[in-house]
Amino acid sequence: ELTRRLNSALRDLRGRGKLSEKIVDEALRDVRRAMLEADVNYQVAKDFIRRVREKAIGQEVLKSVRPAQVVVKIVHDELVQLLGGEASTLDLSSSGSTVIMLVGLQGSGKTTVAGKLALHLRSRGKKTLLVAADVYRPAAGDQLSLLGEQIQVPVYVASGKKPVEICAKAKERARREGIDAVLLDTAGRWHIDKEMMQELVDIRRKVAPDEILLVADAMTGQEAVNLAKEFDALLDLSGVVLTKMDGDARGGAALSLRAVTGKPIKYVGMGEKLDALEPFYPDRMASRILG
Amino acid sequence: VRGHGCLDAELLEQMEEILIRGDVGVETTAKLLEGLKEKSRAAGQLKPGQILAILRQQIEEILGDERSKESSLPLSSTPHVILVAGVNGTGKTTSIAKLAKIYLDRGRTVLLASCDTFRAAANEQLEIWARRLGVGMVKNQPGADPAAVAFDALRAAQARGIDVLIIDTAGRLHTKSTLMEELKKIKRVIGKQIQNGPHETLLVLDATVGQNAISQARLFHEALGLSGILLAKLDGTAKGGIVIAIKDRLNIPVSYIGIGENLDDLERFDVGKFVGALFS
Ligand SMILES: Nc1nc2c(ncn2[C@@H]2O[C@H](COP(=O)(O)OP(=O)(O)OP(=O)(O)O)[C@@H](O)[C@H]2O)c(=O)[nH]1
Ligand SMILES: Nc1nc2c(ncn2[C@@H]2O[C@H](COP(=O)(O)OP(=O)(O)OP(=O)(O)O)[C@@H](O)[C@H]2O)c(=O)[nH]1
Ligand SMILES: [Mg+2]
Ligand SMILES: [Mg+2]
Repeated sequence: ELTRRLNSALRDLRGRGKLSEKIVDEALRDVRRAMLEADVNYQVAKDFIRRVREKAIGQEVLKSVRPAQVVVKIVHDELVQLLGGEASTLDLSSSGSTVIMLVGLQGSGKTTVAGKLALHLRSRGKKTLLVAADVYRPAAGDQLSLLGEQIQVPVYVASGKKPVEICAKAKERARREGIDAVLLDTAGRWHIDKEMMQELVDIRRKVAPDEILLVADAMTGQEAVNLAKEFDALLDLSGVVLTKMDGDARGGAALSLRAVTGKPIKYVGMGEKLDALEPFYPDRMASRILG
Repeated sequence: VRGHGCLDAELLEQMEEILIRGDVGVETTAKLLEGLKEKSRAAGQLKPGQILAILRQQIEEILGDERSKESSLPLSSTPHVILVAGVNGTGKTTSIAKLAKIYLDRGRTVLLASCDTFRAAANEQLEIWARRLGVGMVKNQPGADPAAVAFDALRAAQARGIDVLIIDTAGRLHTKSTLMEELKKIKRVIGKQIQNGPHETLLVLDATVGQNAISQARLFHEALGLSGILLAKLDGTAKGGIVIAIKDRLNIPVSYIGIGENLDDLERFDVGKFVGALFS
């Protein structure tokens, strides 16, 4: 789609061996528009375009190739490099129980991701424990308990206790019972809610999770940058899970999250069922963002 | 962004950034800036304060809607049926509880119906809200046909002479045709049982969602015919500017805004306040 649009935009600009500034700027105007339409953050898109511009100007254009194709290839490759990096797996290397904490905004899909990760781990032979650390949302404990039942993973629910204590007690129980992986499902919250963010900081200090994953909706708009910055600054995230990727959101938030935190996107949610968890593929994401 | 007459390029770029970062989107932003350039052409000299005023006025013109000037709680028949739909996790169940409270505060009787037969503990979640509100709730058997539950709830509301019936549905992606068909069936069943039912069909949008909200609005509107949007989670940092594009292209007004997780956190949409917040 982008290549087609660029081909028509650059139709009359035949590159003579090298990409001129004029051709590159013309092409990048369309690329920038595509990225903003895909929800890439305004500033992130600006920085990205500037980097690509430097790489593109002066690039060789073979006789058989159109200038648009060269620009799109440079953009696509740069996007893949930015999105990619380390492998998308959980760090299960710690001896004893691996504690994985899930955080994010309201309704982003944390509880469902907890269930998905639990199923994923249990099917790899890991003794897993789900922990209901959301004491605010009506029936949050019931929701997680039902998910645990569906996949035969025990769920730790302690009504009346505070989240920090719940997580601490769960970790103790995990150590006693030789549990391999503990998944802490926390309540959705704003990155600007000082009290609720402090609660996450307290859990982290008390329990020292091996992984802190930001669960973010693939359709998040421009604010992806601010929420990522804040969660990462306070918690030093180990990775991101992008949910609801089975929809038609272009997912530019992925680039924003990655650009702002530098942390890897480890998994994507591809549906409501607990088996709908897939590894993150940077090249597929790049094509999706560019449309 | 090129400069234009008395509008210098830097100022236009600042305006563009504010609008894009408010999730207004590329196309609508371009349209607003184009309108600004035309007005500046006509006016000759424009001060920066005037530029902001022109943009605000353009947006208010798009968002303004006679329908929202009607009595804020139209009750056309007994019961007044409100069908609530939307993508996963946008805030439907919570918003329904808040909406019920608004009606209760005005002395109306309310019945809630949980037609989410899929999500784990969906019944339990709505039940807790119903208990807090002191209203009845029709629950479902997980896996049951949501249209059958809606039908039962409507019959119950009619039998008891309830003023307002609010129907909660499962979250679903607009791209899943079988799930959209399920919604259409719920609507058909209601329409057969009561004239003009459902009297309101609200799409709950998450204010933190970007351009995909347009696709959501379009497909839910095609399937159900929306009477309005409930823009939830506007108490964060997202501006929800996407509703401008939705109103401009689909003529669907915003009816309510959700500004928190508690029962009192729902307000009727105020265009002036919304546009003010967009530029703050
Ligand atoms: N289609 C689709 N739906 C998803 C996906 N992940 C989660 N959901 C749905 O999104 C909705 C919200 O999921 P939850 O797991 O309750 O979200 P949460 O972040 O725990 O919500 P809070 O605890 O209230 O903040 C539910 O309807 C889920 O079924 C996904 O990958 N695809
Ligand atoms: N801050 C804030 N949170 C909200 C608002 N509305 C809903 N929420 C939260 O968003 C999360 C999801 O709300 P639900 O009411 O379960 O959303 P839903 O659309 O019914 O979700 P599904 O049924 O899974 O599709 C919960 O944690 C709510 O407390 C709002 O206006 N502001
Ligand atoms: Mg949850
Ligand atoms: Mg719900």
